[in-house]
Amino acid sequence: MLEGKFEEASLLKKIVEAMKDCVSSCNFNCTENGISVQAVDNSRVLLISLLIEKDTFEEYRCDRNITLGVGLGSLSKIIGNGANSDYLTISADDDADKLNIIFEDKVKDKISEYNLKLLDIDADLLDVGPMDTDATITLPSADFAKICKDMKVLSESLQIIVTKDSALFQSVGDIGTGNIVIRPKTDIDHPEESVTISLDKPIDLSFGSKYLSDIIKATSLSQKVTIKLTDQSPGVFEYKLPSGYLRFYLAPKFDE
Amino acid sequence: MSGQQSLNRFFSAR
Repeated sequence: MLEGKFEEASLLKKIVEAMKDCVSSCNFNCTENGISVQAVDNSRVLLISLLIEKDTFEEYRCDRNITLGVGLGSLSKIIGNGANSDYLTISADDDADKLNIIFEDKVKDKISEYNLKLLDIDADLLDVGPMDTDATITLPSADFAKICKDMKVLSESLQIIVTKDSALFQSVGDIGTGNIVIRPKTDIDHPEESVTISLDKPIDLSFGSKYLSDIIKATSLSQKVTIKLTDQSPGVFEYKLPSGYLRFYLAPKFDE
Repeated sequence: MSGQQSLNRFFSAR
């Protein structure tokens, strides 16, 4: 038996919205420690790794490990029926073929209950393992989203060049070029506005704008995003949850 | 010109 109660339905809504355009369905792996997902997009360029730790939930129990195959579009439709501020409880019996979803309005005496049919998904997992990191940038997630959107008007690729004291985002396209430079900044009054850059080795990587557009759909999950970059390796884009994370691993482009 | 790499190049199947 799995049962997890979210204080607010909005959290699961945001998680599903951030994932559903990249992968259509995935397995939710439920253990006593929480719920995790690993899923790769069809083109095998972008990998999503989600961890919702037990502490994220108002109440959580999982007596036995269960894997729930979920169609994210369908889940999104059902979750969309609840108000953001509702309590949201998901539950499933062991060997269940459906996921039970209950919304409780905190003010009105109203409870809405739905069942989502589960899918049998043949998971095709990748061993991500611990990765070395040459450069780490932390910046406001909204700023990163704007950079990606702004640069996308110019090119299908976004080049990220990190040096000791700056990160340069650059796009070169048919209509012209664009550059955005950000530098470390400590904002004591508004720590969420701070920018940090730590560097072991300079970085020059290019990523597909299309995939970055998918990644920034997670912006509402966290005020900050942490970008971990390593030469000739996938970039890691991490949005922290209250307890856990949503991470994207994006394969870089290469020069032909 | 640049091409897109696959994650399979970096991560092995589990």
